[in-house]
This record gives sequence, C-alpha cells and structure tokens, in this order.
Amino acid sequence: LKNSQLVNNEINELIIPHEKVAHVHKNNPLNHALLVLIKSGYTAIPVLDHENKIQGQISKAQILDSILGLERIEMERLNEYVVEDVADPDIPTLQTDSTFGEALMRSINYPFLCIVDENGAFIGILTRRSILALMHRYFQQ
Amino acid sequence: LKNSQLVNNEINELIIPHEKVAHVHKNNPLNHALLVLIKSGYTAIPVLDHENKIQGQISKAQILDSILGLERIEMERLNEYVVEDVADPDIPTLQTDSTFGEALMRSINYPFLCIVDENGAFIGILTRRSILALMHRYFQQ
Ligand SMILES: Nc1ncnc2c1ncn2[C@@H]1O[C@@H]2COP(=O)(O)O[C@H]3[C@@H](O)[C@H](n4cnc5c(N)ncnc54)O[C@@H]3COP(=O)(O)O[C@H]2[C@H]1O
Ligand SMILES: Nc1ncnc2c1ncn2[C@@H]1O[C@@H]2COP(=O)(O)O[C@H]3[C@@H](O)[C@H](n4cnc5c(N)ncnc54)O[C@@H]3COP(=O)(O)O[C@H]2[C@H]1O
Repeated sequence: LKNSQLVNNEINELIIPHEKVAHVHKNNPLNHALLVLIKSGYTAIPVLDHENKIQGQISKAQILDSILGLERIEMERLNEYVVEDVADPDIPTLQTDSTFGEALMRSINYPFLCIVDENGAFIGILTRRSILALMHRYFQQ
Repeated sequence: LKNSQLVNNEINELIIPHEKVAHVHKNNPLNHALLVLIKSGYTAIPVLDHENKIQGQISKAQILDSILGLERIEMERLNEYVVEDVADPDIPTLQTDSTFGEALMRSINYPFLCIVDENGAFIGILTRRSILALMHRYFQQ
C-alpha cells in the first residue's frame, strides 16, 4: 500500500538544523531569554545544557507568568531568575532514524519536536509546518 | 485513488464551534484582551466585530510589543488602546463547504483557520492539531 511507504520514510530531510534554531541555555538569566524570544518572534524555543543536551522549552508566556506580581509586572525579577527556574521540561524528542509516521503522531500535541543523535546531543527541530507541507505535496501526486 | 477521496472530504467534523473558541471584540480595551489570552493559555485568538464577522487575530506578543516603551513596559497604555489598534488583520478563512485538501494547504502557514458561513458569519476554527490527528488516523488504516 502506497500509504505505508510514506510513514516509513526517514525524517532527515525535514529537520531544521540546530544552527538555524533559536535557543537558550538553562543557566541564562531570564532577561536574556525574553530578548531572544522577542527578537526571534517564536512562541517557544528549546533550552539546552552545556553538553548540548535538551533540557526543555521556554516561552514568553512562562517568563511573564513567573514575573507577574499581584500589582504589576515585576521586571527586576528578570535578573534574579534563570531559564532553568521557569522552563517546561516536557518536550518530545525523536532520534534521527525515527520514521515520518512517528513524527506525525508526536506532532499532534506539540508544535515542534527536538531531534537528537544516538548520544542524545541536539541535532535540530521538526516543525508541524514541515510535516503539513510534506502531506500537502503527498496528496498532490 | 484512495488519496483523492480524503482530500475531497468535507471539514465539518473538524471544526471547533464558536462557543468553544476564546475570542475578543475589536472594540475591547487591550487589558481585557490580555486577560482573555493569559487565562485561555492560547498564543493567538480570533477578533470579531459586532456583526460576528472576523476582523483578524491578536496575540500576547502583539499586545506587549504595543506597550513596550524605551525604558519599561507601560502598563497604563493597556487602558488607552483597543484590540482593533493592535490586531493582525491577516487571518485565513474558509467556508463550511471547503474540502480537507484546502484546509491542509492553508494550515501549512497558519496554526489555525477561521470558518465562516455563506454570509461571512463566524462559525468556528480549524486547528493544525485536528488536521494532524486526522492524517494520523488515515495512515493507520
Ligand atoms: N519567522 C517566521 N517566518 C515564517 N513563518 C513563521 C515565522 N514564525 C512563525 N511562523 C509561522 O507560525 C507558526 C507558529 O509559530 P510559533 O512561533 O507559534 O511556533 C513555532 C516555534 O515555537 C518553533 N520554531 C519554529 N522554527 C523555529 C526556529 N528556527 N527556532 C526556534 N524555534 C522554532 O516551532 C513552532 C512551530 O513552527 P512552525 O514552522 O510549524 O509554525 C510556524 C510558522 O508556520
Ligand atoms: N488548553 C490546551 N489543551 C490542550 N492542548 C493545547 C492547549 N493549548 C495549546 N495546546 C496545544 O498547543 C498547540 C499550540 O497552541 P497555541 O496556543 O500556540 O496555538 C493555538 C491557538 O492560538 C488557537 N486555538 C486552539 N484552540 C483554540 C480555542 N478553543 N480558542 C481560541 N483559539 C484556539 O489555535 C492554535 C493551534 O491550536 P492546536 O490545537 O493546533 O495546537 C495547540 C495544541 O496542540
């Protein structure tokens, strides 16, 4: 069946390589992370450690929630906290030899997936956009 | 060909009805819109007018950008501006009789699409998540 051919394809060609991915380190202060998020325009970006391993993801909403006091946004707290204090550790990762079918399934609940090599080092991300674009090409045949 | 059958399907069953969609009106003050966005947890939500027609979409990032002064976030401006001053008018809409193939194509560049009836009244939204979930079910057959 033609279908099963697509789902067994490799995901290599869909990966956005890590040099093109906006990211922060877990020890960065929050004001640095907020600046990278605002400048990149992305809703959420990956968080890495010093060994280039995935620690989670962080968004503008998480940073703002963490500095929202009762009366006002307490901007001075941006220097007191680091990314690790606020980041969401729940981020799906796939290996580079995962299939397209696995990527499609994981992308149902996550706007992007992190791709790692066999040692767990960060290789890049796979976005819903690239999965949808491939599906669209597939159905146009 | 089995493929062409799926792309010609109607989109009715995928639509999130308007009563379940967080939205704001174009005349709402920005502080109301920011509250709805923070409470709903969504990145962006639709903006409607008094005739229930789609005017665009608004996000937390757009609201914060509009009140970011040189020195600090000028929270008092949240009461001075209204949604219409800040919202992004570029939002794709589909009619209720559009096909799945059209929805797939439009969702490549937009996390959600607005669905309208033949008079242009807002019916609901169609999200990337529902499209990806349908594709996943399709390939499992
Ligand atoms: N600068 C830009 N140019 C063109 N289109 C843009 C864009 N920024 C956002 N979009 C569009 O909006 C969608 C949602 O972006 P968002 O930032 O919420 O959510 C993004 C963001 O959180 C993350 N992401 C994507 N590319 C990234 C990158 N190079 N570095 C870090 N994170 C990235 O993956 C999520 C899903 O991305 P996806 O491409 O599927 O879906 C993107 C894309 O279709
Ligand atoms: N409360 C929640 N429960 C479970 N999963 C959640 C969730 N909030 C977000 N997600 C997950 O995160 C994805 C991105 O959400 P986001 O808020 O950036 O982007 C959302 C949001 O801007 C808008 N949206 C979705 N449902 C909405 C609703 N009921 N009312 C207003 N806007 C909605 O459509 C975009 C795409 O939604 P999609 O479902 O494809 O994709 C969602 C979904 O997979």
